[in-house]
Amino acid sequence: PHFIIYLQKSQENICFNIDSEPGDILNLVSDPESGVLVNGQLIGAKKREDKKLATYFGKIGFYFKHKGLKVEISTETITLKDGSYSTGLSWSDTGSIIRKRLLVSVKKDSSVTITVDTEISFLVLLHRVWKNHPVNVDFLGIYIPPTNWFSSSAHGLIGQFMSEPEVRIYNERPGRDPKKPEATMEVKGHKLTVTSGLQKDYRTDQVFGTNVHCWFVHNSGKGFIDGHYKDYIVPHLYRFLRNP
Amino acid sequence: STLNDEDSGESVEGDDKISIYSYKVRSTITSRLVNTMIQSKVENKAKHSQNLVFDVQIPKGAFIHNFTMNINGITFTSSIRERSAARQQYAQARAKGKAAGIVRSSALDTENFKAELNVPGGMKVQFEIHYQEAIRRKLGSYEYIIPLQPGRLAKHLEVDVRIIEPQGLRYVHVPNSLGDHFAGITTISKGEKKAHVSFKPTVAQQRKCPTCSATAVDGNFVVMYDVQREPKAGELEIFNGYFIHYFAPENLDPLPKNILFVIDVSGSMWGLKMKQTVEAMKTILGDLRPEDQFSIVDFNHNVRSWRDDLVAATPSQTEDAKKYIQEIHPTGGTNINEALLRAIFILKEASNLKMLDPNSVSMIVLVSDGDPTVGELKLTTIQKNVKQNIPEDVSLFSLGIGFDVDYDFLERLAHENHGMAQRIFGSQETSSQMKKFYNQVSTPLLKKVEINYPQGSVSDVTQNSFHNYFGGSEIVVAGKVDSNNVQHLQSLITATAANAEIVLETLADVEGLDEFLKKEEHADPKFTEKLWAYLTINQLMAERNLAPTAALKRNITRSILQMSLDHHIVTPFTAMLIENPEGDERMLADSPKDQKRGCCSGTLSVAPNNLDKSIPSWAKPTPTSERLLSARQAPTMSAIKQHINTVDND
Repeated sequence: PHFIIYLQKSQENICFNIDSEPGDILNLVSDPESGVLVNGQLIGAKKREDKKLATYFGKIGFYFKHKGLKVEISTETITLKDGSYSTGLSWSDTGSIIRKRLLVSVKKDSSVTITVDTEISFLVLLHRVWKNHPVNVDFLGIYIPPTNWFSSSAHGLIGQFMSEPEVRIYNERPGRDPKKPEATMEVKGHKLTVTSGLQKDYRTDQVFGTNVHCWFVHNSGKGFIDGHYKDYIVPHLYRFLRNP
Repeated sequence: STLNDEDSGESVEGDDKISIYSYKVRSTITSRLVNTMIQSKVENKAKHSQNLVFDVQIPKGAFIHNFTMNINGITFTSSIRERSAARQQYAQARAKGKAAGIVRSSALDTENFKAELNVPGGMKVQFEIHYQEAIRRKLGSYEYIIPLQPGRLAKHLEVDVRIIEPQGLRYVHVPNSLGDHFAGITTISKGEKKAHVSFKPTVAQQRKCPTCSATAVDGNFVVMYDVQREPKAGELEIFNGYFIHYFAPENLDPLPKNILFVIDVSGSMWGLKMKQTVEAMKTILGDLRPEDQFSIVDFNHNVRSWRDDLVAATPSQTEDAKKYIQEIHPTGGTNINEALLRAIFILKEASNLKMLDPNSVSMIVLVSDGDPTVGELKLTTIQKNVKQNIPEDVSLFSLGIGFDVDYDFLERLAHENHGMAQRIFGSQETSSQMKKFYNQVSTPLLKKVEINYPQGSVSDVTQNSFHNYFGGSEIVVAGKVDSNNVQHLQSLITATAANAEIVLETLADVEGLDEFLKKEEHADPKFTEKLWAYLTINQLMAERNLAPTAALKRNITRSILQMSLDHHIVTPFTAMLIENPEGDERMLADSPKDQKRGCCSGTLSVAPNNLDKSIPSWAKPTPTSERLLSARQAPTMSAIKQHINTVDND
């Protein structure tokens, strides 16, 4: 999965990739105080390419603890769970499910919007690939708005940036690849070499996406994220981070 | 020519020298609309004149729309007229030695179309009838039943069914309903959206035994299938200016139920009926889910209940309830009014005490085999009492056992309270029929279902709000589409599921099916219009049944009559006039009214001036009746006082 973190104060996009194993569950947002949890489970491509197995988000789980509601989105179905009851739609439906002021709206074969108390919305996009493609598989993207709706103790691969860290980027210079300049970034007491690059934002164009310039942090975001990315692997889809 | 003489060698003549040359059933199913054609070519090979009979069972709810009879090249054709007009025209030119009619059959859910004529030796006749029906989804599948009783061996016997479902076929299954004798003869070929079923037994295969002359073909030929159900919002099919919306969502958690079983234990239930009812109830109670709540009210001239309040369906409680019901000894009168009011009271109490899950579904299931004989006897008063006391969100389902029960009353009671009614046999099959009926309502998946369409783009929409949606069934809404000004039709479905409110949208292209159906030679191009018409007529009939005033009833009758004439179908307000080309020989067939009393099938009568040996054995007019007996149901009981005070086990 490709991560793009938009830092409002610094007006910068910072991005990184996480290369983990199919089946691993990565914590994206963990905020026990506000009772919100977002985890993403990885799936693998059908086969390796250049000896490497690409991984994607195949399932995303939302848990709204104070409401006792879970929303599970896979590349096949969208399910709202309330205790032992569950109500589901499929990606071929257009419609919504409403429960305890949580609105799950599905747009056929395209997106799911989860709106909580009409205050915050999470967006999940479906990327459908050709069924018989030898390598690619359907996968999901998730967009979480920059908001102060979370508590200050929110964490996770994305959640930790809700309280924006101080970032300074300077000494822009030609990189090893002439088309990709490099720079130095100071964040969280670390000095990192970052590379200028382009990532895709698919919210407005789900097939081709819109180019987003960002400073790319290497080694799975090492130095930019707290700890190591493996610290964010959780045992199941609705588990909060232990102690960030 | 009517009959070609290509002979398959084997003789099929009966002792009476009557021979069926061919008996063919051709059906096409276009998106649940079934067109059935039954054709029979018969020959009187005797030297003397004889009666040739064409007797076909027509499923209740089917609409007959065409019948022809070809006698040695002379074709009798049919037309649909307003009932009394048809009678007058029939009286002007009664065909001699010929009679036709639609009569009640002993089977619960069919009627018989009979045509009979006396023909000299050597005469060949071809009968052909066409009828249509909209098949409803029950217990997860569409069951298309063809009553197949040729009555004797046929040189060419053939059943040919084609299915065309734009939604895509999930499976097609043909059970061995005619018996193991015919195992392996039926062929099925199934594509993604089409299927073809063929059944062509040879004469040898038709014989009951290798040397028998009697046919083993006597029963129902059944085709079962279901369709693909990808989007939860259902399938919106638009064609020819009409739309049909099929809604049958799956993988939803069942809603919890609050169910009251109200069981008649009067004297007439003694014996087989009670034994079968107990057997069914034991299975039904065992199938209840832990989150369901229930109780049992049993009544004869008194009203008792297993528990005076709703109880959670735990294993121990259901076991106790089974014991209770097994120990009941049917005796005494029938107090339906008090029993229903008790059941309603129990539900209301539970609701007042906040014992009901807000997302649950409340229902009453009434099982009775007779009319009230104790307490309130007037059926309309009972209906009013129930209507005034029953909460709006409670549905009432009624099961009538046998023919002694006033089924119209049970049907009104159910329809007026968001339920449905069914008549079942009072025999060995009572238990299985009760379980089958219960299974249709045992799994509520949604409640308060409403389907809406943008204003101005549709009109004449059938019922579009439904109290409950039960798993295995299907909600159908139909209407007209302004195809000239509308390119896409949107629909919005709102409903309550087990743990959430649901909103579902669909968008369909008004020309979405044109391409597919243009290539389908077998598809009925008017399938959407006919489905809309039959759905509308059935709903008008139900409304007419509940019409509070005579004026409203007259208006509804007029609408039904007009639609029946527009669509050329036999309904209780139209009749089929059959006449020869010159119009000087006529026969009449109209549908029977449901019998309040009487257990036997109706009879067909022949014009009295034909009182000679040619009167059909099953049609003896009563000696006292000098008046002309036209082809209608048996003499009704209307001459007898409407209400008889019988003691229950008379």
